[in-house]
Amino acid sequence: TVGAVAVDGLGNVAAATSTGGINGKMPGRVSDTSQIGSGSYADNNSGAVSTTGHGETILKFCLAHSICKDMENGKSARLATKESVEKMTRRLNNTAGAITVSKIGEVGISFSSKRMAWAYVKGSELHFGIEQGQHEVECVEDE
Amino acid sequence: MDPVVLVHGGAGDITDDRVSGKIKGVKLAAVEGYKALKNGGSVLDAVESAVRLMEDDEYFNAGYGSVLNLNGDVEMDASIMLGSDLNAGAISITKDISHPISLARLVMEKTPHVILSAEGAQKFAESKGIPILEPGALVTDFAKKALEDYKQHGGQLTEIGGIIKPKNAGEVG
Repeated sequence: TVGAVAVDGLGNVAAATSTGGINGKMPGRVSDTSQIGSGSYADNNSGAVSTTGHGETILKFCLAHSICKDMENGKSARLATKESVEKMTRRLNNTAGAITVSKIGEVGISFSSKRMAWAYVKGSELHFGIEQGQHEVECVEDE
Repeated sequence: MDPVVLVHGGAGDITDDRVSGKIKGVKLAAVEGYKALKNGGSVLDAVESAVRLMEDDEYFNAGYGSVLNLNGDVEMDASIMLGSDLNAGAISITKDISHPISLARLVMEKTPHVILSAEGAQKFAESKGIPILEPGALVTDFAKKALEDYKQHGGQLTEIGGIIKPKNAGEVG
């Protein structure tokens, strides 16, 4: 699965997610990625989320919507993402990851899986990582 | 406020030999999305262009490089959503198109629905002039090998009424 979230200078947000599904799935299996509120969710009142991981688990937990509601109730993008991913993994024993931007430009990145590749650009900095706790920064090359 | 474009390239037990390709791909995608914003595009343009770039990259489980179902076919899902009016579009179980995320955006912008699936999504894609690829065009050697490994070690999910819980080798999501 791949996904992207964005917020512009005025606080408008959007989310997008695309996947080939899960390896060895039954023909006709629909994933969480196509379900609004599980694979993607975006609301200018809170932020935008894209998720990835064990699809059936994300679907049952409505992970993207859960993170947006936590932000609407005042949590930061970082905390809302981390707590929802952990709560879902605890409850359903399968792993996943999520990326979040809030309407005020905060970033949330969390995954209970072994690895999740992520990257973001803010100003002139390019941030990226793939291991738990990894966070590297480079300058974005000028055009 | 500074705009932000954040991307992910999938979560799971990604093997060591795929780490550098994934990091390279997500960095390119984040920069691509940010460029779209900087050049006056909307947040929708930004997320669509970032995802399209990763759909073309065989290091990612989307578009070219998608994992396979039990028949060895690629069947793809995608969704897109805009925060200002909660408008959304999605497709599921679609085959033989390069950019499922762009089809999802067309569903949002050109139909009264949110999700189109399978044959209906396929027909809609054709009606909008999206090129339909030759069957198998999106299948990579890596995906074929992952499916073979799964069949040998993962058990068969096609049993009706008795679902065997296999350990899914490789990446999920």
